[in-house]
Amino acid sequence: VKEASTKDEL
Amino acid sequence: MNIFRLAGDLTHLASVLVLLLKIHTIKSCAGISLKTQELYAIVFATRYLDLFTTYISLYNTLMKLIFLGSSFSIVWYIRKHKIVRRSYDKDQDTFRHYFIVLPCFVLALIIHEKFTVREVLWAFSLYLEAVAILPQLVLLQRTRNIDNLTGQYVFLLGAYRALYILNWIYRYFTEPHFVHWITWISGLVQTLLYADFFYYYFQSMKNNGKLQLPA
Repeated sequence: VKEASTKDEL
Repeated sequence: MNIFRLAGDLTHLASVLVLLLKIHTIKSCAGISLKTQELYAIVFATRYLDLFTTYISLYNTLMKLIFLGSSFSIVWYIRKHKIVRRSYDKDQDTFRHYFIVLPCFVLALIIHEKFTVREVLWAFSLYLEAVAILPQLVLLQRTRNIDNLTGQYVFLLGAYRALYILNWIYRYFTEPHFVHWITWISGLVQTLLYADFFYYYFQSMKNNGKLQLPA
């Protein structure tokens, strides 16, 4: 499963 | 996207727009630390590098453009605008912010998720954001009482990061593998830095006097 990252945050 | 994160982003957006509006309308930047604004410009520049390479969502791209645009235009206003720059108190805003930038960069070289340019700069931007408010807090201590727009600016910034912590807690419980110590620790440190400001801010709201910070 794709690692949920905080990179999609601002 | 959850409500905490959306509220956090909107609060963050409000903080920069309040500041930009203040500077633009009253043509003054009294009480605002240029150093903090420059640090925020660096934070956004180093974190939003991926703006042109990876597309996450329209919302994400739009907000990044607004944050980049507003932080750089605030720096431009204070440095270059012929009227605004006169109200900049440079001999009070003396926090040597290179003492902040270098340790953050060294720390990013040591602690990061992957040793690539983008990841190291991303970690650097998180550490830098955590401490970027310091010159502004030092300036507030020096100038003692502050006009409430600056107080609102710092308050909104603190609220944005506090909401993000709720967002990370929410995501931790709802998304698998959502463990990101770098983001969490730097976000927590940043919020703690605001804690004492919040204390005095609420005190002044209670006795609705001018916000007086202790010496």
